Parts: sequence; C-alpha cells; structure tokens
Amino acid sequence: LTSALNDREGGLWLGTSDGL
Amino acid sequence: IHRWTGDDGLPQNRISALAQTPDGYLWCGTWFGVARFDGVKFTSFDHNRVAAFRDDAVNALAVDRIDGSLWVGTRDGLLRYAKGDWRRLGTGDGLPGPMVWRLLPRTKGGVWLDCAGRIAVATDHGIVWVSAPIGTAPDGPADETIRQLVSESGDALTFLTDSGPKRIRFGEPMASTQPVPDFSSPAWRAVLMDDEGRLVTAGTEEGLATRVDSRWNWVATSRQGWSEQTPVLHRDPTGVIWGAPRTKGLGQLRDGEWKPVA
Repeated sequence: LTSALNDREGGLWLGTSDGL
Repeated sequence: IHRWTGDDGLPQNRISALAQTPDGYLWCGTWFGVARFDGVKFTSFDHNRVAAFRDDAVNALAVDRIDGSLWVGTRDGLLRYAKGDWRRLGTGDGLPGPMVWRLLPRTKGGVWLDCAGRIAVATDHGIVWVSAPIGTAPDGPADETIRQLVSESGDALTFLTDSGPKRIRFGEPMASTQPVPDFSSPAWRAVLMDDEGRLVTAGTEEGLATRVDSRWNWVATSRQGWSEQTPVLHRDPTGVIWGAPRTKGLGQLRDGEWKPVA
C-alpha cells in the first residue's frame, strides 16, 4: 500500500505498488 | 475489491498518490505521470502531452481547499492544474530543490510541501515561504528525514521526522519538537491524529503503537515477532484505522489489536 483515499461517495481507494 | 492496472489504462502500476477533485475525478500519481480516472477510463498527463512535466515521476497529489485545483509534486518541480491549464514551479521560482516529496493542502489555499529537507508553502502567487533546513534545527539531530506532513492547525504545520513529531509556523524558520509523553521510538514512520490534534497511532521502525488516554501501548513489536515498519496509516470515515506494514499487505487496527485483511 502506498496511499489511501476516501472519496465523496463513500468509497475507499487504495494505491498500491501494483495497481489501484 | 476491484483492482485496476495497466491493462485497464493506468499508465503504470505503481500508484504513489491519490486525490479527488471537486468535479469528481480521481487522480492517480504514478512514475509515468498523472492519470485522471472518471470511473470508466483513465486519461494520462505526462511530458509527451504537457510541457509542464519535466519529469513524469509523481510523488504527491493535493487538492486546493479554496479553488479545487490539483497540486502535483514531481521529481522535478511542483505542478498545478487549474481550469484545464498546467503550470510549473521549479527551483528558478524559489522551490528549494527539484524533488517535491509530499504535499498537504492549506485551509487558506495552496499547499505545504516537503522539498530538499525543508518545509515550504506554495500558493497561486508561487513559492511564498521556505523554512530553514529541518535537520539543522538547534533542538534536533543533524539527520532528520521528513516522513509525513501530518496536519495543519491555524498557521502551523505538524510533520513527522525520524526522530518524532515537529511543528513549524508559517513565516518562522525553525521547527519545534512536539513532546510525546511515555513514548520513544528509534525511528518514526507514520502517525495519525485525533480531532483534538493528539497523536493516537504511530507506525515506527519497531512496530505499531496506539495511545489510550495519555499512555502509549505497543500493538505489535519486534519482541512479538513483528519485524515490519508501518509507513502508511489511514483512518476511514467509520473510524477504522488501516495500516500497511512494509511487506505484509494490509490490515486493520480494531479494539487495540492488529487484524490482517490481505
């Protein structure tokens, strides 16, 4: 895991070293 | 869990940073530029398409709190995307070095940034302030790598170095050390703060620790067979704390215990 984001629609996005 | 990769149009698989602009787009920073995701397809921005990209490696993204523009920290300059237009700030504009490592949005607009061992502030007027080198602060060790820009309070920034949390005020050259009672670690990697600005979770070289009232408790340490740094910590809107040990995937901190997820 390299980064994480809560979007405004309630989703959790994870940036990794191998994809989104 | 759905996973998107280069096969779906990502320019490169290593995501270094994520941001969402007010128009709803999700932005992904990669080593091959920035990708804008509309939920279906990715649109790439890099030196082949945008002159402002001197180097396509993206370290950090931030959304401006005032005008919703996108700030991009790259290996060679700070970029800003506003109203369809890309601008670049480099060392010739007052940036203390080419490599912008981290960004944190300011409440008043613009960003705090971490560059060449200094903290700086950029706004739509350019680079408006640069601190002294953090490692040469009189109260700190000479070698203090900045690890995280944690949060803003008023006109001060709390950030994390290897030797612990620091605070620096806009316009003042030196950072001050933030005291952390009952807790010492050889090297700090990431922290989370609560709504009152208190540190509540720390990822260190030794393990993972949480604070209950004023006491720190180790959740996982090397003595318990945990040999991992935890360089990423994130709290989601339900209050669950997510952590990413360096090579052990993803887990959650729940009721003071570490639960691996993947």
